[in-house]
Order: sequence, then structure tokens, then C-alpha cells
Amino acid sequence: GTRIVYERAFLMNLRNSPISQ
Amino acid sequence: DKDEVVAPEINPNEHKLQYAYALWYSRRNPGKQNSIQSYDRNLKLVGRFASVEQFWGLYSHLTRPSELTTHTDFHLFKIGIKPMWEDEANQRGGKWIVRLRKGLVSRCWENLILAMLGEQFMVGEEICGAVVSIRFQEDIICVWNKTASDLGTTNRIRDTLRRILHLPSGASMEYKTHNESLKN
Repeated sequence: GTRIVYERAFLMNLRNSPISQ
Repeated sequence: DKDEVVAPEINPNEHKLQYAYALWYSRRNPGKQNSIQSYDRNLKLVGRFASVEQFWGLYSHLTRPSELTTHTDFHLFKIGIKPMWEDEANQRGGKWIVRLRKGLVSRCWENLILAMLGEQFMVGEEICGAVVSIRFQEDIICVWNKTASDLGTTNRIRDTLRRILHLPSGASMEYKTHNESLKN
């Protein structure tokens, strides 16, 4: 299948999402 | 221990990672002989994650590398690969070693693991994991890969490391096969 690639900025944006706590 | 090899479940609203990972912690007793057995015994599983959200949930509660005491290590490896030379996935492998002057390690470690989780190395299945080691005069970060003899892969890992770590010119990078490390 397709490789799941995430840029640093995208990962950083999810840092404070409620489900990351 | 079953936990070491099983990826945690994720909810549909989470962002799945390409691989699930386990985070390990170890602390070396300075002066004591470090046999394979004692190395294995010193490895403590801190947590596992399979999504971006699970990663942050774990990472946010961790001590930053720069605040760890000397002789401690974090090992972040794909689930199913133990951070040891003896693991099947590591037996023919090696690692890039980056030595950092004090003060850089927390930022470099974060950049490294974000690149690993986000599949920025672009070397297929080759990455096994990453290690950060807190030492007395300097800190060390390493990236382990499966096939030490694959020059295309090791060069690409080196170039990616240079790019994501923003290393100062003159920062030393060295590649070592696990076989060489075993002999020393």
C-alpha cells in the first residue's frame, strides 16, 4: 500500500489536539 | 513480554503511523561490566504507540533528554525489533552516530524522531530505530538500519540526518556496523 508520510509541521500541529493529551 | 511485540489499537479519528513503535529506557551502571544479560535486564519498556496522537500522549509526559542523568538512553524502535544487536533485524545492520555538544540534544532528538515517525528517510523498511544517549561531556544520537552493506541506504540516511538535524558544520558523523561494535 501507500507509505504514510507526515511532514514535521503536520506532526507538530497535532501535538495539542485533544486526543493527543 | 507480549506488550513488546504488539501494536496498540488506535481509534479511527487518530492519524495512523506507517509503523508502530516501542520506547525503551535504559540506565548503565558506570563501572559495572555490561554483559548482554545485564543490558537486556536494564532495558525498560516505557510505552508503545501506533498513531501520531498516541505518540504525543506519551512524549509529552517524558523527561526531555537534556534533563536525563548521565549514562541514560532512550531507544525508540519499531515494534517487534528489540534495541539490541542480537535482534534478527539488527544482526546485519549498523548505525549512524552523531556526537553533539551539550545543549543540542533535546531539539535534535525531537527532530530525529519526528522524521522517523513521518517516514522522511525514504529508505523503505530499512530503519530499525533511534537511540539518544546522555553522556558526561557530549550527547550521542544514533539511527539504526537493517543492512549495513547497503551504501545507497546508509548514504540516504546520512543526508536526511544532516538536513533534519541542521547540524553545525564540522559536526562529526560516523557509521559503524554492529559487528564492529561487538568486537570493541
